[in-house]
Amino acid sequence: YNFFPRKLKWSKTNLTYRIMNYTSDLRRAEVDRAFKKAFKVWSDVTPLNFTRIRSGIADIMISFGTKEHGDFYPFDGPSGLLAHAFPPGPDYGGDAHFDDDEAWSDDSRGYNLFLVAAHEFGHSLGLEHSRDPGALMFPIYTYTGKTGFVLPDDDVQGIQELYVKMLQLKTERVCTHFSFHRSFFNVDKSANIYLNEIVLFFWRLHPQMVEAELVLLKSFWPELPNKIDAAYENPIKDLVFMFKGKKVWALNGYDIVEDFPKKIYEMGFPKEMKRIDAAVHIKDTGKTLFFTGNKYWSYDEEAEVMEAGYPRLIEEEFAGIGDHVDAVYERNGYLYFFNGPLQFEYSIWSKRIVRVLHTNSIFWC
Amino acid sequence: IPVPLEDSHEFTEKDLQFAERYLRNHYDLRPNPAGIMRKSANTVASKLREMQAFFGLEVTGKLDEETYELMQKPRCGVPDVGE
Repeated sequence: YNFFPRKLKWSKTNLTYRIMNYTSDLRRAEVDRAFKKAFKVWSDVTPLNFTRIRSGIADIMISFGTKEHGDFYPFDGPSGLLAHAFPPGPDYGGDAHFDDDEAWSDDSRGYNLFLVAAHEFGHSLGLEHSRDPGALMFPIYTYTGKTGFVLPDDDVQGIQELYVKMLQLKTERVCTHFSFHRSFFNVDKSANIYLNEIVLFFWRLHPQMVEAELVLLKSFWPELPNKIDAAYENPIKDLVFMFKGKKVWALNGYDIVEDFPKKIYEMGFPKEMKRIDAAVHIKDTGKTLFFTGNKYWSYDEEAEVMEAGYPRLIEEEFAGIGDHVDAVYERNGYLYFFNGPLQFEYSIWSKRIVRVLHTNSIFWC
Repeated sequence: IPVPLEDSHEFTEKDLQFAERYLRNHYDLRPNPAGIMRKSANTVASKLREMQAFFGLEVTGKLDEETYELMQKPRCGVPDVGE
């Protein structure tokens, strides 16, 4: 992947776009959908958000034109030059132009508008052409089939160097910032994964790594939703379970286990349960605790059933940690409950809180 | 138009104009200070080498059939080198 000179990028993550006119090759709705899908290619792997506006000046102004169309970079009639876009910046910056002498389509005929738009928006965000013939940002048009476009890794690495590393810097700032404003930082899901390392979405801590590594879910598990509610690891089954809303995924490393996602009520939760706030597996008992609202459940992993006598009130069993849990993980016989800016270290053995820590002390801030 | 040519291939004047326009659009080929029409051959050769390197072609600095074919493929209008 390559960047424009001076590594031009947007200094904000919320960007707007406006469709100025349409090609006659496709219905308006098809054009709208192609552009929306093309922006999603990039928002799926970065913190970027794209909002369409229908009047005024947008960051990314999209238009169809032929030959000389007002920017002194004329198109050349059918085929040859298909489209072009400008790197991030004011005025023309970010704008994308499509040659209306081309035959635009939403399939393999002529040129697929979604594919060309996804490429051009890569330029609008700061990527130049890649030398990798398999990359979306390779300059020559290739039709990659109608179903399930997955952004090639070269493009993911390029755009994340622009917009995720930036977030990484912010993370460091969060740590320093946190040291002055304690309430700034909270964690809403964590999981013990791969025994020695703890994964906080989106940070990854490994005993051998000094820095917390910022990772996007999508770069590990593209099929997972952008954000999840809770996660835990079952070391016996060597699987990680992730929860979003009423769904649960089982992961074996980078792979999603067959037949997943499933519905959480298939694990024995009431059908009306909408989400899980936090989950933690306790190796010594073989039980997994699930926290939702002010209650918690206990799940017997061996029997694969919800234990009788649950749910119970969190306050009854874990007095002092508050009436809800953002995230929780287990380590060396202690449960670490996250609740806003605080972390409660709870001894499973003596059944009481032994320490109260600041949430991002986990990052040694 | 001084486009260094592979001996074996017959290019028409139109082909050469197309190749020169391609290099101007995508590899920032500029008119030679010596004059509008006269472009020093080594400027064009160096741009051809840049393009051949970018696409993983054999880097000869000469317009050959493979290089010309690639120039004709539909593509994005943004230059391949920083501008």
